[in-house]
Amino acid sequence: NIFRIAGDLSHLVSIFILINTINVKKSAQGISLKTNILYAVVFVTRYVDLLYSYTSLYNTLMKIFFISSSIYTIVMLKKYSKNIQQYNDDFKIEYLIAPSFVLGLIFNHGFKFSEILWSFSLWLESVSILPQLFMLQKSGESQLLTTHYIFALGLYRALYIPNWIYRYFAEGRFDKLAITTGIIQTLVYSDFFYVYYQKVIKNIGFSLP
Amino acid sequence: LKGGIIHDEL
Repeated sequence: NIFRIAGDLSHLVSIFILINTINVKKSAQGISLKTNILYAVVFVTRYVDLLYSYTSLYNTLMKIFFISSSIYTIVMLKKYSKNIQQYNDDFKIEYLIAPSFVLGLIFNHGFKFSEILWSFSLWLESVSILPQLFMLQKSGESQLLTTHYIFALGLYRALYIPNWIYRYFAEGRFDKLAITTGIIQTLVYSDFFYVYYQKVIKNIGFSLP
Repeated sequence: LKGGIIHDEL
């Protein structure tokens, strides 16, 4: 459906913006390495099913793309951050990883290793942007491209919400876990969405309240 | 509702 495709495309766009920004500026300035490490963890733990199940060619290619691009991003960020100190990238990610794992143990579609990892990845994804937002808030301003990247990334899960509503009516599908974490993820972004709207529409300076 | 969740989303 249109929401799902638009969501996946905005996810792809966000990754291209990010990689392009790093390559053009030849710098990791303003980009949180921690957020990108969390995304790599999210993709690797969610897509372990690549090894033993097949849904569609689209699905498989996208999964391979997300895993490989997230690892590539980390490599590039490491390469370009040698000379700069990321003063502001000091969010304690263990405070995101540990609770996500506990929530994965409590809420899952079956007490199997793969299902626990899948649930863990959803919880972790919902809060993975926090180090990046924290960094943005501390530095007070940001390159427009970086904010475009965060916007596209946030839009992707926001678009999954109408996708789930559509699938509920069209297919009778209702994945409580995905919907709950998806709503949390969108709420985490909502303040950012508002600020982005203000900045882009009214062209005012960027700051996170 | 369908029983069993298929992880066909990204």
